Amino acid sequence: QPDQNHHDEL
Amino acid sequence: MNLFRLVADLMHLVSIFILLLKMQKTRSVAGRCSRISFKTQALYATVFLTRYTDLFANFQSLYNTTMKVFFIASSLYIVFLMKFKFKATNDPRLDTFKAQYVVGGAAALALIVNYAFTVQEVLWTFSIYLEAVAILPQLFMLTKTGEAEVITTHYLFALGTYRGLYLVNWIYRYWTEYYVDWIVWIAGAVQTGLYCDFFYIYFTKVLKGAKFELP
Repeated sequence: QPDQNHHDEL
Repeated sequence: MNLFRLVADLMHLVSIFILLLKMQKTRSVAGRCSRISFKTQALYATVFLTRYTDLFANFQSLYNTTMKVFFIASSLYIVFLMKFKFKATNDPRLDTFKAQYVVGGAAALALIVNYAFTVQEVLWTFSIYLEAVAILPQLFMLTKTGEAEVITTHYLFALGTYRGLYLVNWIYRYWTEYYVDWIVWIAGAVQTGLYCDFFYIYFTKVLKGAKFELP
């Protein structure tokens, strides 16, 4: 599971 | 950022510009059906509005923020154009996909399968699931009319390429930075899969100068 700052993609 | 993702994002931009170009062109052909699904465009606007709730809270890069602002603004602008300015060219009789079901389905799934049960995370997850199926009203419309104008097929091709390149980007990121994101991957694979039939006809007909017609 990705960390909380995983939304780096658009 | 890698080349696959950059080109994917640029293809996404291209698709939006193709759409705007088509809408400008459609306006000059009075009374002609635009063959662009309003429902798909409204779903995309919903996708961007629910995904980028972190626009002001989470700064990644100037590129990231600029793109987010552009996607939100352009999707709202397109919805505005279709709803008000070019209303006469939009034919709801062809746009009959039941969008409320996919919105409901994406919302229910986002509440059950997510990384964290917070408002922002659930909204983000909802946007991922909704984007996966947002093209369905457009593809459904295409099936109904059985044919498409060349510019519409270019729009769909640009969107499909953007999705396909994201798949390559995830494979690349997995090997180079151990990047894993199951929710995005599965939704993205489903989304790209929806374009398979379209791609087949696009490559076998449109690129050879033939009209886009369903068999």
